[in-house]
Amino acid sequence: DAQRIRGIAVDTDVAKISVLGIPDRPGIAHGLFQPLADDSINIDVIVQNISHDGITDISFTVSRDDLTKTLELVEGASQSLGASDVLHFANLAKVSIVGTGIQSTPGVAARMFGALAEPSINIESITTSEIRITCLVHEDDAQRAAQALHQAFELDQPEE
Amino acid sequence: DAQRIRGIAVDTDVAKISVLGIPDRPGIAHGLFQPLADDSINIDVIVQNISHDGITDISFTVSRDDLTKTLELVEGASQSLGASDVLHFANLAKVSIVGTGIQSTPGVAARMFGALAEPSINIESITTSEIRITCLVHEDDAQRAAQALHQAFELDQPEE
Ligand SMILES: C[C@@H](O)[C@H](N)C(=O)O
Ligand SMILES: C[C@@H](O)[C@H](N)C(=O)O
Repeated sequence: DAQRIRGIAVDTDVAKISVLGIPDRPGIAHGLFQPLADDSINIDVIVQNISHDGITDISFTVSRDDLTKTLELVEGASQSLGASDVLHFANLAKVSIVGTGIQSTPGVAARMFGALAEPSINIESITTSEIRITCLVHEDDAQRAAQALHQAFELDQPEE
Repeated sequence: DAQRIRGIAVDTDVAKISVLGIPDRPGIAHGLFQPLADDSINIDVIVQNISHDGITDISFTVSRDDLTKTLELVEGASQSLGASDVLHFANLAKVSIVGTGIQSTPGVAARMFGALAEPSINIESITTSEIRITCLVHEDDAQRAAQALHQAFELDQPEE
């Protein structure tokens, strides 16, 4: 792919739920997300990283309107799955670079992270696909992050 | 978007590096990935979840050919960034569902995780975008995972 970043997307309608200390064995992710599917809750970003001593955390985002309902469902599921805690955050925003060839071009991720590092914006979480790198940042940093990314990728108008 | 899963992608040329116990403050992700960009290393999946007591882990994948070179660069960067450890895994595979409307349709993620749970395939990590959900699984599970996902999403031919 020719590498081209088409735009920067910012979404502040983000509520993050982190289910902590969940056992890392088959069926656990399904047990957590099936009750949300049964209740027609739209899940946006999902992040799970490496486990330690057989337990890991799963974080995911929903729209802020869905936070209360989602927490009720997750509290129940988390207990039966043996999670140690459930945290939620309604002060985050999603900033993404969107384009082609992101994964096949060295330096794209570093350029994004560098653009956020320069104005001291902290990256709360990272997920990627071949067309998109998404970071969660504090909502107060969202606009500064968007400006920094527009500059770093030499884009004109803010996309959203 | 109308929700339609177009295909299942499987990639076994995956080496995962996990940098553990890295400080959660601005500039750290940049410090980790810039040396890799300077050496033209292609980064595929990047995952960072919530931090605990100010530290978190960052995992990412490269092609297996790049593992040795990447580890040399990461070891140096990790020490100067204050990470506690660097682990690597060359026995994983990436399985993804690819389509449209993934984030706007409840139940897609749960269906994927359910398809992997049924044959007891463990999910090592999860990242998402609006067109793709990617899980890392043990490479020995890759084909079974692909078959289970084709069935769960009623797709005919394996895509890759
Ligand atoms: C933690 C969770 O992802 C678990 N490994 C599973 O397969 O469901
Ligand atoms: C951990 C790392 O992502 C850090 N929060 C940063 O902003 O660089």
